[in-house]
Amino acid sequence: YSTFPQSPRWKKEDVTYRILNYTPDMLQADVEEAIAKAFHLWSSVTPLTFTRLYSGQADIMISFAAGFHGDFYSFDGPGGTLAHAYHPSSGIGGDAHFDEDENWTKFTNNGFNLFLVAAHELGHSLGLGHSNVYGALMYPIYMARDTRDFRLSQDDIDGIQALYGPPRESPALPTKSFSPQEPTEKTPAKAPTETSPQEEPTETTPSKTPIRPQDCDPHLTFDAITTLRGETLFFKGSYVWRKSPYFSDIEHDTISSFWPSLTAGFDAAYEVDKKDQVLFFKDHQYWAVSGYSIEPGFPKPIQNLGFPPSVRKIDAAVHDQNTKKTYFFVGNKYWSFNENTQSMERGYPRKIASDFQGIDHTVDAALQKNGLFYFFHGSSQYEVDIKNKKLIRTMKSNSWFNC
Amino acid sequence: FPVVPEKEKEDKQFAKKYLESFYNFKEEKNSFFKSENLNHMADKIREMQSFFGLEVTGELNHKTMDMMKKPRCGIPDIHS
Repeated sequence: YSTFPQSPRWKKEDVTYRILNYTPDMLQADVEEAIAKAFHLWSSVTPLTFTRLYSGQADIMISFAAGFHGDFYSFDGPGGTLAHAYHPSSGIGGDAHFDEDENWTKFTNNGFNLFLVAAHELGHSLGLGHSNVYGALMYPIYMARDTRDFRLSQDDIDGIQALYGPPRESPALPTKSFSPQEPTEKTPAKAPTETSPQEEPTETTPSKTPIRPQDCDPHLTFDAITTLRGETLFFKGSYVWRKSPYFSDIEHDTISSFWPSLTAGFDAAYEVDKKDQVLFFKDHQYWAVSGYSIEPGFPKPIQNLGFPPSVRKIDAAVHDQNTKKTYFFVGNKYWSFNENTQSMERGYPRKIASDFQGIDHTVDAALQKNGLFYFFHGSSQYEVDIKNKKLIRTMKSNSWFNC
Repeated sequence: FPVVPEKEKEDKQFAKKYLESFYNFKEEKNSFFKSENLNHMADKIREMQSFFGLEVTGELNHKTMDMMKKPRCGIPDIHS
């Protein structure tokens, strides 16, 4: 964590705040709830109390504005800078400004979650600077996360308690349910925000994160593989191996470093290059991304693609850039999906072995590269020329990693 | 992810603005400090890469540009 130079802080514990205006993107009640919930996050780990004022000068004045808005830091339109806030002091000190050119929401997709951004900005209003701990609330980059049971990271708590110390009496139990600090005037208690059906799944945080296998481990297997803008991404658990024509080494990443709100453990993935779109499959749902951004309206059920209800998940998928067909592999069968008509082709499913020479087992992952197909099964991969229905060779799954 | 080549000049401009906003980069307006500017900018790129745990190269590689383009808070990451 960090603080501002000379670590400015409020020299009192009862800090006041006032909401000066609202964004048209959200119900006023949802804005008020997001702000109150954000204050509650900080009051639950410090002796601070936050009281809402409805007129006059409060310590922390909260407003929405676009472009130039009267301070030296104009906003920059959609994306880029989302908001900023000033460290504790008189006048503009403590104030938090939100860029009205953004799309504010109480969900975690289709825009920026106001609670998450407000909680971050109020950290500044209380005296915290940015943290370089990935996943900390005070990390400078926005990360869409499940807000239902959001918790400060230890780094955030260490930082704010370095300024204000711990709460007076430690709550018997961590306050799970959110009860906003009583404002000066009664506002009707609000039901906790219901989650939208499109609410991103909570990040599965395995109790013990398995370590990344070695690149050249001869037993290495993959969950899913896809191309992406000329690169190739190999997925296993939460890990990504990235092979790019733009740099020689294999880059090691995690799914959350590209798509923080997607859960680990894809079943399948494929790229529709013409649409600059990659689709990820997990259990009975699928997501579409373009670069880093998840397309609105996802996840969707896989039945949307035309699978019968009996199909609860798929093993692998690969898009044939020549025929514009996508092949989905489930058990010992496969489907052919026409990307142009967005519908499953008639006469499917068919047996994999009858059309893919030499592939007489299930498929973990599939890839098309330079016109040839690669089918991965366990630690082996099979290079197939499907035009001539010929199995060319069998290799280790990680032969792409210059082992 | 890959950046379309002709965008490189644009990216450099973007990066300069980013480093001015968040890493206290100040470009010498005087042109004959050009080489000094380039070193100074490379230092600031290194500072940003180090903050985000990227490979510290001082160059605007694709990962560094990607990180700069992510939506973020408007407060600087380092304070003068």
